[in-house]
Amino acid sequence: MNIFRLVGDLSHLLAIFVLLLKIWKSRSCAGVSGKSQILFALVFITRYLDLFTNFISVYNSLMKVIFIASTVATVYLMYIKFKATYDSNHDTFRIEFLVVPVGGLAFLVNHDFTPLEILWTFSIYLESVAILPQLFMISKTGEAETITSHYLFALGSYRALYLLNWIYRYYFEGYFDLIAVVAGCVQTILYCDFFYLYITKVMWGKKLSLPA
Amino acid sequence: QKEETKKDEL
Repeated sequence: MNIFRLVGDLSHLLAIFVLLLKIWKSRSCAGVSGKSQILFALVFITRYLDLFTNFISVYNSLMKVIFIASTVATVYLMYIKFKATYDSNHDTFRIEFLVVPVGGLAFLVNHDFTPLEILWTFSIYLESVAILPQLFMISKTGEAETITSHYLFALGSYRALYLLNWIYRYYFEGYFDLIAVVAGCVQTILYCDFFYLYITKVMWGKKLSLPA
Repeated sequence: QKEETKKDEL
């Protein structure tokens, strides 16, 4: 474990709980893409199947449980409890256009052609594009609530920190996973546009609104 | 050979 990965995981945890609290406190999921949340739930479920078979540490297992539980809870709040506030008119990204190609790629490009490894690879590829429905929704509505932009900033930062973690591990541990690194670069690049808007606007107390 | 690199990352 290194500081980049630890801060990255905490940033990820923060993002998930900021969103969960936003929905729970405001009793509304306006401006939040339910499709992205479904994709994130799928990412965690397919990635953490080794939760019971491959014990790494208490921290690792605990975080896996928290990530799965909190993301499933978010999907539940969005599609069941506060369904009336779900903005389905703006959450129209066709996620099958993500899941199918990512599924195919996971079969073709992976480290080991075994079910667990292919599902892990699928999860890594899917996570890199899972935020697209949310970014698409913001581009359609033209703006995002400040709390939602904090969520996105924390979420985008987590994988950027993981890139630093992989640089650190490459030089100090000789650890390198090309699939995770490439997908992590794609994932972080997708946030660049948002990071620019966040830093130039939200940091100065303005609302995040995309240039119309 | 396939070294068993445990997946220790989240």
